[in-house]
Amino acid sequence: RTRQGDPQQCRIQQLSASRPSRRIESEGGVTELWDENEEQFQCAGVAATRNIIQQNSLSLPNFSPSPRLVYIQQGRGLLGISYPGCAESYHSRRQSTSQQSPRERQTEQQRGEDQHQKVHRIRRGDIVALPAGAAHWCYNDGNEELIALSITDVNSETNQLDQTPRSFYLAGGEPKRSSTQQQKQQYNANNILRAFDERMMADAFDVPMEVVRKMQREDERGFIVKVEQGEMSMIRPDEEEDEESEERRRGSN
Amino acid sequence: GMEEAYCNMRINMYLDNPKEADVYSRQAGRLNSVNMNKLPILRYMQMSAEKGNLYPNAMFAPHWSVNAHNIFYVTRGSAQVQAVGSNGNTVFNGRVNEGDLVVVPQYFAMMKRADSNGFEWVSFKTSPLPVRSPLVGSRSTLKAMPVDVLANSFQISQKEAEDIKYNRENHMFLLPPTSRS
Repeated sequence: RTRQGDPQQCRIQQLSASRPSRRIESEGGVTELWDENEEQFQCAGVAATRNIIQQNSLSLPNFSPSPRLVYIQQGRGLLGISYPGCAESYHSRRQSTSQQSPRERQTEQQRGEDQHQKVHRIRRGDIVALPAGAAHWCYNDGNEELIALSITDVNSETNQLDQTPRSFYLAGGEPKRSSTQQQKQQYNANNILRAFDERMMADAFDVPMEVVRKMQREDERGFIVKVEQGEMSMIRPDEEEDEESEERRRGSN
Repeated sequence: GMEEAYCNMRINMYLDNPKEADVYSRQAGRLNSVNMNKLPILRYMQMSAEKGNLYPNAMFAPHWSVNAHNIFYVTRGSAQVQAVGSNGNTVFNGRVNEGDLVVVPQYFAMMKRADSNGFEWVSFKTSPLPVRSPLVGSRSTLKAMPVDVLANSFQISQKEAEDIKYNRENHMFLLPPTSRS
């Protein structure tokens, strides 16, 4: 398949440097978007976004129908990616405590818990590849803002929708400050779980309706949220071990 | 040689054999798919198909198709179907019956629940090797996320986040009815 761009879009008389034209403020950071209708973006079939994630904040899980390359301009964080069709977690029996009732112990023993999670350390200068359809989240556990510039190839052959840049979010919601209809149209993103019937969702997840109501409630925090109750815990190798293996790789080249 | 191979390629495959189901659940139903690995001519056509069979009140887990549009045609029974677009709006919410055809674009999330008489359908997909990403079940997107990420994303407790991750961990795509349903 060839790239689907309209050749008419590339009759550009003059190129120009551009800056973001829109700004979506969330509880834990800002999303800045370049105007995808600019001739140069239309010609190249790409969209540009800059995410600024504050300290101890989480960019909520989302995926895009087009592949995306991200450059970490500043800061450090943890990135989780779920590739469709790939098993990500392994399970082990949970240790039961003597304070639990036998029934609780039985329930706990029947359920697994993650022994491993695929979480990547990202830091300033990294380029990160996010394949089309891979759901990802990013947590800023550093001591400064994490700034990430993304270029999305909306013209990619993996995208069978139109060339409008889209993000499908699995949580969060339109921030209150940017909830005008115009901005909604401009930032093509929303929480897809909220539109499902709560009874069907409760049956699908096999959880009480109350939990589904919480998942679907109006969330004005936006798409980047502050993490509550201190830092998030993750299962991942020690940083030192990470850096040592990186050093070893460099040394053996 | 290429032309000869193409000309002699097998063009048909029986799609409704329970013994050859790709996904089978004793309580929920089965899925039979035909992709370019089973029927190589589909590589040239860039298409594939799937036959689904849901038992009464069973569900097809909420999921989205990663690399294909999905056009499904109801061959027997009826079901409640919901589909959600990228803007978070419900783009389809209704009952489908035998003879109905629905187009679900790539990345639009969808779930189905069979009515009391069960539900059968055949899907046509615009990829020779379609991939779907489920929200619920053993290989679901949410199950792959740490409990803390879910708890903070949905503002729920750790226990509730664990329930979301694990309550359906023994199922893949096809979900048996719960006591509620």
